[in-house]
Amino acid sequence: ARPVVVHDEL
Amino acid sequence: MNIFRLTGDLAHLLAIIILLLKIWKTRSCAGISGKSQILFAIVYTTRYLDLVTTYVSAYNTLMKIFFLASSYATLYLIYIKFKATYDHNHDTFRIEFLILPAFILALLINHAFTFLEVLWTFSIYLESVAILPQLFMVSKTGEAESITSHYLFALGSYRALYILNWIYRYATEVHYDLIAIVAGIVQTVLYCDFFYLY
Repeated sequence: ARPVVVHDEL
Repeated sequence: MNIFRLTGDLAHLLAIIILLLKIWKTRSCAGISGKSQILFAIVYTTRYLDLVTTYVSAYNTLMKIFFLASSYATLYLIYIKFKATYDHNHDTFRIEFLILPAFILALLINHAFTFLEVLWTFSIYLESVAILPQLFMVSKTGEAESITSHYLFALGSYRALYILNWIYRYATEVHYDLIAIVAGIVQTVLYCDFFYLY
């Protein structure tokens, strides 16, 4: 599966 | 969230407010590089596209909206409202030489080859060099007004504090993002010679 990167920084 | 990232975001917020107030109060953008502000608007626009797809927290959403709105408001003040005071002759950095390499690098080195992720990576690379036109302009004019120096000091501190945040997160959450860290170090190093003068 495509790695879903969640960016939690501004 | 940790104290380093919070103070980093507040330093970033402060820098943006200092700049907006300076231009608004003095009704002049002399000494300010419009090109750097264009780069910052591109950085926030390409990085915060996930505003519509991912909800992290109210704080995250609010800050993203503020950064987007303030960057376009700054562009409006520089290129429209106080256009007459914009110093074309000293703001001559060729920003296409920053935008293109950052975009190509984002296509080559990223976490995932998806539209949002490549644009996010592009914004990270671009942000690390976005201040160059401003530093170039300060070096050409030979001096920076004290308020511009405060702006640059706050802006430089923000990413330096983020480096501490990344160390903290690596130590506590074993979370790290190498792309953001490397670009953040480059960004902070670029300010160092300015900090030295400061």
